[in-house]
Amino acid sequence: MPTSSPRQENLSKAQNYLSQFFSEVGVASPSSVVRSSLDSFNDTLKKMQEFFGLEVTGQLDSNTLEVMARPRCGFNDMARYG
Amino acid sequence: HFDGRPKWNKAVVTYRITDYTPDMSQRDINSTIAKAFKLYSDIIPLDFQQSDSETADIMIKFKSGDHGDFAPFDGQNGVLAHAFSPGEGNGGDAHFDEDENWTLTSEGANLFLVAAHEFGHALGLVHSQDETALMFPTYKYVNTDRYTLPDDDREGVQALYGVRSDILPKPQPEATSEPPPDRCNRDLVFDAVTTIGGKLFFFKDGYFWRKGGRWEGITRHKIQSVWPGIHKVDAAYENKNRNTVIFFEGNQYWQFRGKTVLPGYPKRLSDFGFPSSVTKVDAAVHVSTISKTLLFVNNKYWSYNEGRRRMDRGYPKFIHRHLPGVGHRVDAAFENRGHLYFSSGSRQTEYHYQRRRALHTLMNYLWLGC
Repeated sequence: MPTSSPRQENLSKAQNYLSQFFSEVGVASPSSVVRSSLDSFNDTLKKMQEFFGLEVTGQLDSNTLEVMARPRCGFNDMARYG
Repeated sequence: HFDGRPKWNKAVVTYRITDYTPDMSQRDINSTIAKAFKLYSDIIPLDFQQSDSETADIMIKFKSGDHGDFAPFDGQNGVLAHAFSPGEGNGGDAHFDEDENWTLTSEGANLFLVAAHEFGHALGLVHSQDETALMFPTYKYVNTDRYTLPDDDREGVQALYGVRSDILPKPQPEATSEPPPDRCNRDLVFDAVTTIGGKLFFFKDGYFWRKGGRWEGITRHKIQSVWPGIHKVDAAYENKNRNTVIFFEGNQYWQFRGKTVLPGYPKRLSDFGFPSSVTKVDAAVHVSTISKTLLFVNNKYWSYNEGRRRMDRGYPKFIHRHLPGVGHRVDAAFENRGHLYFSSGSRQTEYHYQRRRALHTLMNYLWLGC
């Protein structure tokens, strides 16, 4: 099997991170062009960047990756559970 | 806050720790969890009580991987812990990832900081966007000594539960911004006194006076300006053989060489050999002739063998019985030119240790050129 590139790995990790902490239904793959019930990768990434006070680029830049790599609480950042 | 602002509608919330981590002793885990809850009970009218009952409100456990709540942990780093908002069943429960290295220091994951964060969720707080808040989602170690809830968290939890009516006004951030003590006050009581490199250091509140040789005079300094991390010195002594000075503050102690703290400090008083009931040392003095250090706590004292690095057997002893003439309590003690000085209140006793005899009584302030 071919190994995935670092960029693909980052995108995959970011998708998992956003699904876990910034979405209640899950986040679509960044390369997805099919309409789905999942949240859009780019829009959710922007939410995440805004939450952490990062520059809101919608791009997976190094600052964003650094925040995603920090140890953290498992609670959803956007959740408003009743 | 969570939608609907769920909170505990009772005055006493119970908690139970069902699974401990082997990374720390159960005693340390219990006291750290209690300390984390106390951050909140200090400022809101809610008390927390540890319980062995199955029906405790907040159930706490250390587990790795899948642990039955559909939110499996992910191994070391990544997610450290999670907790549920107030409510029945899982409500309020806090889970800690057993795969983390749980500590009381800056290494690994500091249990006090993570637990305090999770209990914020258990009380009804969601994540904060304020990077200085405890409820910010990512972990960052900060000094836990005298830690109080940051403003954002305090305001959040008080908005839910109200303000505890019997709390004192919030202490000023700069504790040493109070006016410095008057060295010539006849009622001056020392917190601690020690020699360092042939000079005498007198500690009072956040300050110390340094008394050098005959021509050097007396200078006053903030403790923090020389020994960062030390706010107030309860007791201190110099170990000339190791060229170090040991400071006691609260239930911790530090060992410094010059201005540099030695690796591994601060440590807990229990690491020094005190029983867990001792939470503060009143005074300490190294008796150079016998290479032992006397440590005073309330009306008793211990003897520490510096050579063997452990407490001597047969201690503690009553001060008034085994050091006749000293009194019942010692606030500060030091050795100077072969004599010991035991200070209690504004007075002190010059003492001949081998003969167990008081030689003179004098006032504290007389040491400070008054």
